[in-house]
Amino acid sequence: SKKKMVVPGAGEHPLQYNYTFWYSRRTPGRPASTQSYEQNIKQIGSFASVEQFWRFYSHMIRPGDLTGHSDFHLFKEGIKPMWEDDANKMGGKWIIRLRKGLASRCWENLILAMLGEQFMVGEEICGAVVSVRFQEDIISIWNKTASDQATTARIRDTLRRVLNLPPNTIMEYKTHTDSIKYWRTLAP
Amino acid sequence: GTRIIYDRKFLLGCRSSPVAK
Repeated sequence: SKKKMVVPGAGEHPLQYNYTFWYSRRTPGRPASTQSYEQNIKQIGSFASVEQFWRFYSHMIRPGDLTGHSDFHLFKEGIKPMWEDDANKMGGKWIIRLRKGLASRCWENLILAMLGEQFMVGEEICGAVVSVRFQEDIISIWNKTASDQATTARIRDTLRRVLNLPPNTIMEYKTHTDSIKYWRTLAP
Repeated sequence: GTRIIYDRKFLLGCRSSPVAK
């Protein structure tokens, strides 16, 4: 990318990685092709420090207040929130389905854990997504190597700890290659 | 190398610090 990477301001607390916020919204019921998915996703902005993160986040709508079929994505700078990105194509994600009312708190806890490097899995984390839907909301965290079971187990255990979820919450791991196969059956 | 690790409480504390405004 030709774009200049953001840097922490004077006296600010640097993050281990720079991140970019994205937003997407689509008409429900219609499976998005890769192209229209890329057209629907908008960059909000990038940050390099804790303070810069709060400047974005404090002005963003809470996921629980979004309507319709919307997603916030927070990915490391340079990684597109798409299965096809080089950082994601061998990867997968942990998915947690949430009943309505929990998304804002869970999303905040999830991204604070990611920005603060709480997962302890080296370079493996790619980003996180909150998806607002009609019946339920979904949060997910994406990592680079779906086949690395030690990493995916560690991510799962950290999620349980930082999200403080009810014990009966179901967590599901999905590889992106499976997600691509599934969408191809819907949108040939 | 060293990793920059912050817990939730620290990050929340930076939200209201003067430098964040």
